[in-house]
Amino acid sequence: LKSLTLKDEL
Amino acid sequence: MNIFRLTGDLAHLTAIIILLLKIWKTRSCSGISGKSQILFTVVYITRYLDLFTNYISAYNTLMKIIFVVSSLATVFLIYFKFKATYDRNHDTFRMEFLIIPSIILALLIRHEFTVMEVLWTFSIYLEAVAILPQLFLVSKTGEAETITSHYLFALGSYRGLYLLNWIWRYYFENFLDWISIVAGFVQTVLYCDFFYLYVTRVLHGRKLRLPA
Repeated sequence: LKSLTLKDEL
Repeated sequence: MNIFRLTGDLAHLTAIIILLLKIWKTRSCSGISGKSQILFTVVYITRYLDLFTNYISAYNTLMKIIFVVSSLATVFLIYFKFKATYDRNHDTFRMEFLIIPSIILALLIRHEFTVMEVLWTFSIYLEAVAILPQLFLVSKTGEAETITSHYLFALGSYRGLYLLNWIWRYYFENFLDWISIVAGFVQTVLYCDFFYLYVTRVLHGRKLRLPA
């Protein structure tokens, strides 16, 4: 499971 | 990008535009909490520091810039241009009650202990509760203008739509971020009482007046 560390959201 | 995230972002953008237009057209910020607007500005600035370090897309960059600039403009209108109309006496919620716990929680519960990551986490926690001064102001005066109700509805819908987006991303992209999900859930729950009044009163053409 990947974490949302990309921070591609607003 | 999925439909929930896009509509969430558009709801967020709509809320910001409604608020700016309301203040600009009526030349008044009465009924609006300057403190909530300061908190949102702090949220955007601390979250979008990655504008300087990380490029994601033109859409992402543009939206981040719009959120930072429009929130600064809103704060300027409330505290400078139309400050005579600001409901200072009713906007008495203490911002430090929200900022300090958010800082402490971000230091304790975050993915990595780096400046950028702690600030990002702080912004997520602070955003969850940043509307409280505004809801407090509405409950103190006992009513809200219809346009302010539309603003609150659009702003509240945005994180609710993001919750659906996170469910989508979990199933289709295998993404999961408990910090965003729990904070986003808390944020949406805070609006529930307001959503109920909005649907039962404002959508039936009445003004939002709190039950005695």
